[in-house]
Amino acid sequence: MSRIIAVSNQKGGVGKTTTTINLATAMAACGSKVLIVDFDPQGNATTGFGIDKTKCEKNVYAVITEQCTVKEAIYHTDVPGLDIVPSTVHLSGGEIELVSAIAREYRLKNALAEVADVYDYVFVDCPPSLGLLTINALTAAQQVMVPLQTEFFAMEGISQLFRTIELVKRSLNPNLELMGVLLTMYDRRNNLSGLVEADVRGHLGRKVFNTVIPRNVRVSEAPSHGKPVLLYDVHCPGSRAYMSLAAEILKTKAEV
Amino acid sequence: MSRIIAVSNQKGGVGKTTTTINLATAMAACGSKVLIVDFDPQGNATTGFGIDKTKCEKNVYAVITEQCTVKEAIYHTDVPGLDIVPSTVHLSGGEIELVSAIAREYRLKNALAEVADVYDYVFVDCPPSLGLLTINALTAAQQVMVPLQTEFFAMEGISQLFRTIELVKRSLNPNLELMGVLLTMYDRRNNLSGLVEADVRGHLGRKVFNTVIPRNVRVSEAPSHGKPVLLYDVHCPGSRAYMSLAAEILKTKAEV
Ligand SMILES: Nc1ncnc2c1ncn2[C@@H]1O[C@H](COP(=O)(O)OP(=O)(O)OP(=O)(O)O)[C@@H](O)[C@H]1O
Ligand SMILES: Nc1ncnc2c1ncn2[C@@H]1O[C@H](COP(=O)(O)OP(=O)(O)OP(=O)(O)O)[C@@H](O)[C@H]1O
Ligand SMILES: [Mg+2]
Ligand SMILES: [Mg+2]
Repeated sequence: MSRIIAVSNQKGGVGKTTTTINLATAMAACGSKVLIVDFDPQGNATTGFGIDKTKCEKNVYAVITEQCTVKEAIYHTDVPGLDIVPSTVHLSGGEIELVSAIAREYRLKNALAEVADVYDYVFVDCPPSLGLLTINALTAAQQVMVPLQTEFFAMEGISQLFRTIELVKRSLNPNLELMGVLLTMYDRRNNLSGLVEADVRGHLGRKVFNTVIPRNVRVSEAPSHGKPVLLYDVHCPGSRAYMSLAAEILKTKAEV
Repeated sequence: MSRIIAVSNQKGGVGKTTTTINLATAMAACGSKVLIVDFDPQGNATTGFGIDKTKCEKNVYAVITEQCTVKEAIYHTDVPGLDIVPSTVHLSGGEIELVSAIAREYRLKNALAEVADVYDYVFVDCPPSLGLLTINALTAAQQVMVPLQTEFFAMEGISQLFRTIELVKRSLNPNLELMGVLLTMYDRRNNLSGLVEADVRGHLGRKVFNTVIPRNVRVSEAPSHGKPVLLYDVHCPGSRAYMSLAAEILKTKAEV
């Protein structure tokens, strides 16, 4: 039975896509079978693997509008054991189209049922908003991972996101739980990072992953080569952090 | 007659709010009368001035749902000559509510007509999406400013944004034009910044502002003190860059 994880935060640029790409790669490197669903109309997760979005006739928009199944829209990446359902520009019209659709919040959940016994983990990369696409991802998921940039503005939206998670849990998906908050782009040279970390750990305690992702230029260079940072530069601080995050998640699963 | 400028890019975390706050402050410092409309449900522009969102009964959501006028929802900031219409969490429901409203794309435009002769510039800080809130801002504006982080993923969404601007220009607002692309968070130590700059200036030429905003930690610290960076540390590279951007804009206006 796949564990479906929505990677979500309505604050923009906090590392949702970067975490989806690199954590999924690290989990696949540890032997898990992993699927990424690129649920952002920008399609950054798709491009991050060097896939040409204009050639993806079968894509996540076609899946949620029931023009094809998830299995038909799966593409292999260069990482063994890691597949992706790509996003294309059509998805940006998808949100408004879904507003008046039947069972609009369950489109993704119903589509993913078909691959429940194929993958160990499914990561859904969400857009920076709390609209119907994110609601679909939260309804399909068992857990939510919240990347949080260690900057002032990033803290602000967290309570709004938690309220939305509660709302979805109450009326659409009772199984939904917070997997954890992941601190990203941590910069040791910048006091603000330390202050934000202390504040977040103070408020959320064990709900914050031990692993912290450092700001590391190799991480932001990797997508321009169409590769996850683990393939681009496996020894850099960014790669090591995502590997230790994968180990932290796999260890917790073992304990459950 | 106010010049209304939408600050927009659906890519998250590229510096839309930071540019709105600090450019508006710099323009006010040069003697212009300026209004900021915080049109992002996260309300970062509101908090960036130390305003308590929970106390703003009159806000931009009330304005676009016609519960009050813009004039009633104006708050003064600590910067002389700079006012703001704050955003609150109610705005996140606003987008879905607008879908079936009459003249849904013109709500902001109609509301701002009331203050057309009060302000020289109105800056609308947009959320990271191309939904109805951004469409409202593009319909109300004469110009669009596009902050672009000098990173790989940030380049990807530009053509989608330009397509949306064309669409709005054709069917909702024939006066709309691109004011310019502003390169932000430029980091001299990172090759990627230089590559992105060369690429963007190569493609867009004069449509890219000469002024480039450097990555500067003082800029990201300022909002935690509830101040624009020009009030927090007027001599830092971030403040100087936003002042030179204001001068570049005021000079262009003089030439028109
Ligand atoms: N650890 C890191 N070190 C350095 N740069 C990073 C790191 N993580 C992400 N970045 C860069 O920061 C930018 C924002 O990251 P990313 O696009 O993953 O965020 P996002 O939350 O998915 O954004 P959006 O809200 O637009 O979907 C990207 O240019 C990315 O390359
Ligand atoms: N020139 C800069 N130097 C350093 N940090 C910056 C700079 N500009 C913005 N930042 C920081 O980067 C983060 C993203 O900036 P900001 O919130 O303004 O982007 P945005 O495009 O408005 O994001 P969103 O898409 O969520 O609305 C913030 O934490 C901000 O403080
Ligand atoms: Mg993303
Ligand atoms: Mg913003």
